[in-house]
Amino acid sequence: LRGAGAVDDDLLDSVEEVLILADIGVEATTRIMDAVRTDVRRKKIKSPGELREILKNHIAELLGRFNVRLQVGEARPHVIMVVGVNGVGKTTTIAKLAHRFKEEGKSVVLAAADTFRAGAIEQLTIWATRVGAEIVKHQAGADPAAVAYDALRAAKARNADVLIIDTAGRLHTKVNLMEELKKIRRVISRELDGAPHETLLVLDATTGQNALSQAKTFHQATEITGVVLTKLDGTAKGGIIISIVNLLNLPIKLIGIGERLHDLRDFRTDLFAEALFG
Amino acid sequence: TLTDRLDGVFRRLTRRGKLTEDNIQEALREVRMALLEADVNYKVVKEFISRVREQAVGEAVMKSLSPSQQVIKVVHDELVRLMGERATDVVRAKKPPTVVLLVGLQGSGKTTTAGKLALLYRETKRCSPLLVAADIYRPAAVDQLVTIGKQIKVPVFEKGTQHDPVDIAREGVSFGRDRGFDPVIVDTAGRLHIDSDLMEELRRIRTAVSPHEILLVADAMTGQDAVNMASQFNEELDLTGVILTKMDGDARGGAALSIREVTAKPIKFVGMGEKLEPLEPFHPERMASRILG
Ligand SMILES: Nc1nc2c(ncn2[C@@H]2O[C@H](COP(=O)(O)OP(=O)(O)OP(=O)(O)O)[C@@H](O)[C@H]2O)c(=O)[nH]1
Ligand SMILES: Nc1nc2c(ncn2[C@@H]2O[C@H](COP(=O)(O)OP(=O)(O)OP(=O)(O)O)[C@@H](O)[C@H]2O)c(=O)[nH]1
Ligand SMILES: [Mg+2]
Ligand SMILES: [Mg+2]
Repeated sequence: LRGAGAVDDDLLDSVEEVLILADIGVEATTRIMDAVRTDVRRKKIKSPGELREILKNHIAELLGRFNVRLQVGEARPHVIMVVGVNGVGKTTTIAKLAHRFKEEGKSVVLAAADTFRAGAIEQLTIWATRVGAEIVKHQAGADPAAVAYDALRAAKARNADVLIIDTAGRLHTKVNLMEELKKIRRVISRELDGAPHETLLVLDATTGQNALSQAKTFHQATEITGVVLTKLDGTAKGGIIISIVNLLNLPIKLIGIGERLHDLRDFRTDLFAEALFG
Repeated sequence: TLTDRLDGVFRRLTRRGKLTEDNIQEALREVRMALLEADVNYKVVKEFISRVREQAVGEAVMKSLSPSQQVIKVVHDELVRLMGERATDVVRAKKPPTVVLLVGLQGSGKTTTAGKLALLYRETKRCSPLLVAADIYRPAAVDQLVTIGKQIKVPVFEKGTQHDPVDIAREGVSFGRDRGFDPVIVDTAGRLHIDSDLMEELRRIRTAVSPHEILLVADAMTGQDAVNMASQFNEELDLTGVILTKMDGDARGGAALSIREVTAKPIKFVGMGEKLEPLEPFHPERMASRILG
């Protein structure tokens, strides 16, 4: 698309290939390619450079032209619940978020509500120390809702600005685990009106089409207010978010680009569209 | 389902009896879409479809199968053939200990799988596994493996987080050899295939401990990127096999075909849950049906 070649069927085929390889998915790719082919005919697009602009525009269109930032409202504490399937980067993202809030001068409490996985509480404890956040935890095997409840009580008592609740990874297909998530949510909403103010779904950029069903199911179970797309420092493009934004109306708020505390960025549609075409 | 879509195709096309170039074309378009939706890699799908087209054209439709069933049979059989053999057994070194190295991207399930693999060895071979904690980077990674070891009553060799992972791996294997443990399973830190320093670390670990098994632990829900990471890990380390994790989810698992195609290495086991239970053997026919949806 940077060359001086012709805008012919071969080029359009390789564009389709790039979209599929980016995990955009068959349906969304077909829609984008139909719109692009119409534009190419109507506007008589001659150069690959122009085609590139058309593509980026269509993608930006599907992603919603505005960027939705992570906001912290008036509530004290502002409660953020973090959910997602196993291994996507929830705990690490929470550490990065806590770090960001601390840099902004906010006080942060973390809830170690993953009481199931080996080493989960220890992992979050180390991060809490590194970022200077308080952590509320129980013993392994404790009721996650009880931990979340205690953390909220503690955050209120200390007048903390932000409470972030770490939950165990869970496959969206496990009904009992999705029920557990609903229970955590119920317990904290009873303790603080409006809580959780933010429920972030963490998705791994290396995941393929399954990310869409993850988003659908988690959204049904626990009203997602934003998505974090992690591991974009790899070679995967995370194109599935185009369908997630377009079909489910969920905003992508943040991206993870590494394993360190400062490896968190606001999602930007223009940069995302740019990265798709290398 | 794919069957419904193919039925629709063959209803529209009037020629019955033989599978011809024409009606095959449309049917294979549906198959191609199904495979892409299942996360099979674009290029792998392209080659797969052209191979299947050759096999399907001219095939007389069997009396007992509808044209769609016939196409599915050709596709399914070719998928099964590509998936490789059903897993036979765990690898045992002639001269113990068997050294197993687990590698892969961040969060794919290596540490959990190390525990499951230890259980599989112990239950099928009645041997004494040793786990080695060579991830010094992820916070509490060592604690995680130590906790897993306690839960399944398998000893864990660890040296905290202040030693070079290569030394930890080497000393862990020596320790295992001296005390008669077999296998010695080395858990490593998750890493990107494009991180040259960390890939070099894996090569150094490999040189230091001469593994009998180098297993890529890959997430069943991986998308198109599966070929990039699998081919890179394979080129750098010459894998002996692959373990697919999180197969208890509803991901179609097309990554299995992509990884198999691009590495030519066997998929040996699958992880079917978070609990510490033995790994299950890989079933090529079940994987083929799952991918086709
Ligand atoms: N390269 C890269 N690795 C990441 C990123 N985010 C998280 N990771 C790594 O992914 C792995 C899993 O991260 P966790 O934070 O433990 O993931 P999780 O979702 O909390 O996992 P579970 O609680 O087990 O479900 C770790 O090795 C992290 O360092 C990212 O943006 N880029
Ligand atoms: N449902 C399910 N979860 C799994 C499976 N295997 C591992 N997990 C979960 O996936 C998450 C990540 O597992 P880990 O073993 O920490 O992954 P890892 O590859 O060691 O992660 P890093 O060391 O950070 O690269 C944990 O929540 C595990 O419980 C599986 O087969 N099914
Ligand atoms: Mg976690
Ligand atoms: Mg690990």
